[in-house]
Amino acid sequence: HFPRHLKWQNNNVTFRILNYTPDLKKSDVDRAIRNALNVWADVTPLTFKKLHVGNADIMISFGSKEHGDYNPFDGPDGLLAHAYPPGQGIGGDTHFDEDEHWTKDSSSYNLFVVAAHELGHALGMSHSSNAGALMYPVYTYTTGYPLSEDDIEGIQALYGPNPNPRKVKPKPDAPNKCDPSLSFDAVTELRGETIIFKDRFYWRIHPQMVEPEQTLIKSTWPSIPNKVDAAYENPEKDIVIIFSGIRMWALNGYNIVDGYPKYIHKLGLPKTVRKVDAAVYIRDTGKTLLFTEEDYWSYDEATGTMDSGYPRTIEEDFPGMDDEVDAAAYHYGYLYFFHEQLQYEYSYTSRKVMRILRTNSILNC
Amino acid sequence: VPLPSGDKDNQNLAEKYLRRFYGLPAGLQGRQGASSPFETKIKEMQRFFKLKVTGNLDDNTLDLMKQARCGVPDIGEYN
Repeated sequence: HFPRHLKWQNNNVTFRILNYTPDLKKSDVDRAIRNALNVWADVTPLTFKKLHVGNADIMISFGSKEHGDYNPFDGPDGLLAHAYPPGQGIGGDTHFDEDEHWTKDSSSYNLFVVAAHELGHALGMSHSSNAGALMYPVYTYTTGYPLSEDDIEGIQALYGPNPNPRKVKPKPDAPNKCDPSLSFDAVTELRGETIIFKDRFYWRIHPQMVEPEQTLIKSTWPSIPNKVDAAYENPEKDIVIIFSGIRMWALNGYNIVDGYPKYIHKLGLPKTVRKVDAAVYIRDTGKTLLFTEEDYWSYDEATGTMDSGYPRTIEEDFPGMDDEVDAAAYHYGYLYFFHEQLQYEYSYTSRKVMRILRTNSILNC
Repeated sequence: VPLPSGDKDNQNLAEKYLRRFYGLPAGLQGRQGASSPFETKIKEMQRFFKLKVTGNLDDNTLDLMKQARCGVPDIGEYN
């Protein structure tokens, strides 16, 4: 909240759109603003009435550089918009930088996403340091219902819950890297960095960076799903394969390779396989191991075919390991298997588990 | 010794960012030594974004400062 927990004293708030961006149809702007207000109305007793003349609580406008409030915008990118906390006069007013390109899709910058954030300010919400919250200060494109538990808790502390709540499914807050029960969805290398997927987020670990950087998957790869099951890098081809459900995507750096997504069965997996739990490329053999439930397959990257004699069981070939795997990585002759909150360091040469660590020890916890 | 131009640009970007979002007092920031207002504000921003709190303008911190964002400050009153 803002200091003194500023809020509207009357739950029936009025708004007015003073002008429109040429980037979108007028009806698209109207819809984006209405949908953004509905996000907050869904979880509070607030109602929003649109005025077409005179003074409204929330006056919405597009302007560039110095636009009349001594808080100038800065041209394309950088500052996207701002809004004032509830109050008389400029209080509640919401301004969008006309020097941005406003869109209604995942290309920058999605007007609905920014408006939902800014109107949060106009209702009394300040910034959240939770990377999964709508009120996080940095722009991140998201799909689906934009409020996280953190946002809902904050707005209901000001106005209370909606007496007739519409069923909404808030986004989980960002996973805490040092939660002792943390488990991973997927791990892969990417050009010397380690990428760890968990829920809608990924951590990026760079050898020179002490702290892993947490980011929303969608803000880097808008077209891959919010949930990654497995991932591996084939450094020889400079590609990373991302698995989600029965589909897989190929990334070249941060770009999606044309022709993807493809079905995982293209690799030679039987149709009965509906999900890959973990995947890892073994540089020394040129094979990619694909784990699903208690079995695994070996895929020959050079010939692009599945090796014969598979599937084999994980328990049979990796003694000492758990019988299922959440994620897997390979470094200098060691396989790292992640299962729930434990990480098994498995020596590929001596064929045994050398160490068992906490999963999040890789995140400097 | 005058900062190399790249560092100077980053320094200016950082000062502008901290002034706007963390209330760094206006005016030339003197020495960047221990507990200078600049360093104090850098730490405040690193704490907010859960970065490693170093007080230095390191890559992680600079990366974040360059990302598109909302114009409302991250701390305190917005008038």
